[in-house]
Amino acid sequence: MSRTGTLDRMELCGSLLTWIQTFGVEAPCKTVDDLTSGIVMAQALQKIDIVYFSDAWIGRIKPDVGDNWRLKISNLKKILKGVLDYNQEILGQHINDFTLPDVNLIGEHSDPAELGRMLQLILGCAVNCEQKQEYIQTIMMMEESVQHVVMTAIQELMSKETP
Amino acid sequence: DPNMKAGAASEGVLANFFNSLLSKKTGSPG
Repeated sequence: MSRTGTLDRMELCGSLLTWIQTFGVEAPCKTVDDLTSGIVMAQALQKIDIVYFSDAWIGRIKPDVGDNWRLKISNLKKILKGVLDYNQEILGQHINDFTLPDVNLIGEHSDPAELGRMLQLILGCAVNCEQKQEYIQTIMMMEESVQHVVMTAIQELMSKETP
Repeated sequence: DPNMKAGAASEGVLANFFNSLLSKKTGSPG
């Protein structure tokens, strides 16, 4: 169990895996491995903002990457760039001093701590986007232990955001 | 029951946080 106000990165990954399942995306998302191709994250981002994360954008994410970690990393790089650009261009905020996820570790080794960081950035998009009400209310319906981790993750992000 | 009180306090913290997030003004500056 993590101390209050600090994030256990493994716990974060588990809770955010549960959270991303609430998007009901087409691609399977039951395990950490299911997320390493980036497809689930791309589909969740498209639900968050279909105008910004358009069909043209998602078309650049390769489906069916199988076990090819180079293709996974290529997808993950595009997603990370998309999330950072979205924060700056649409949400009008810059994330400073946040250790960015190492996409190589996610793609090659399915690293849950790094995947947790990636999902944390997507969580930041969800709770700040135009339809944030829908996403925040969904979080509020989740199990209390998950809500605590999500709250700490958002607080950590907010502490590193500057307009 | 102290456990029930702690549980209620925890729920209150979560509700306060997420409600404040709902009312927070966000979005592009233009």
